[in-house]
Amino acid sequence: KLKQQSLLSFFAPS
Amino acid sequence: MLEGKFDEASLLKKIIDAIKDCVQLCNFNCTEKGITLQAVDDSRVLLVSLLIGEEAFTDYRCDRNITLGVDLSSFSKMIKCGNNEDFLTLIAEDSPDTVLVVFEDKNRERISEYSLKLMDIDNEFLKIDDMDYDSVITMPAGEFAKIVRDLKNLSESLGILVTKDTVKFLSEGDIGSGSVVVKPFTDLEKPENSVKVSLKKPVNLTFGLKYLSDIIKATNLAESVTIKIADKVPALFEYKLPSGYLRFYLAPKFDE
Repeated sequence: KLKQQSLLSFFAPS
Repeated sequence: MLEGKFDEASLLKKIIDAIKDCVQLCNFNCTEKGITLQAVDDSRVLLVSLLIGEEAFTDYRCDRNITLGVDLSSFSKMIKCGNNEDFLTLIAEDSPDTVLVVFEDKNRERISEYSLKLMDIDNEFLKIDDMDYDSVITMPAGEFAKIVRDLKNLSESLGILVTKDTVKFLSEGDIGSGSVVVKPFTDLEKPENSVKVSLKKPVNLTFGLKYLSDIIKATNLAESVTIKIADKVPALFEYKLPSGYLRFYLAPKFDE
């Protein structure tokens, strides 16, 4: 089953 | 002070319509170069990045950087009060509590003004690095929208497979499956109908159709959409504005 990823895993808060 | 005049209210109407269903509270950052906005949806899967360049306005001035914290559902209601062809001017003081929206009928017979109360919005801002994408697809925005609408009937997920010279959109659900294959194509008479595919590496990615359905609300903004994808990173969907862009970054679905 595929899991929806979060943008936070790729882009750091600044 | 900010004073930005659009030749036609329709441009701002389309922009707000394209983003108001996925993000609600947004800061519009106004600088001398134009207006930018970045916002993430509540589930942090879809990010909206907007640039309305100063060239998109017939008149534009912004002496100091100004932030307008806007509730898009309220803003949308006000913007709808103007006709598409009206001039639309946004006016705000340097530290504004409100933004003024002025519509002018082109025949100068009617001027309407609306004042929107602004909010302090504590947005989380994500730093987006330039990425190397494995594949870049440019296709008619309407064609992409139709694929998303059609395949959404079958499943919650859309697979995008890019191999040499072919893009395959695929969805599989309980009632069955469907796919649409798009190949590069050049329409010399109507270049906006062309499909371009550049490929460094084959790509096979899956995205939530719920989010893609939000993205295609931008369809009216541009003739074509550019989709940039790479394995296991967020995809970029870009609609070009007369000056600037509306971009969506969408996190994919994959196995851990």
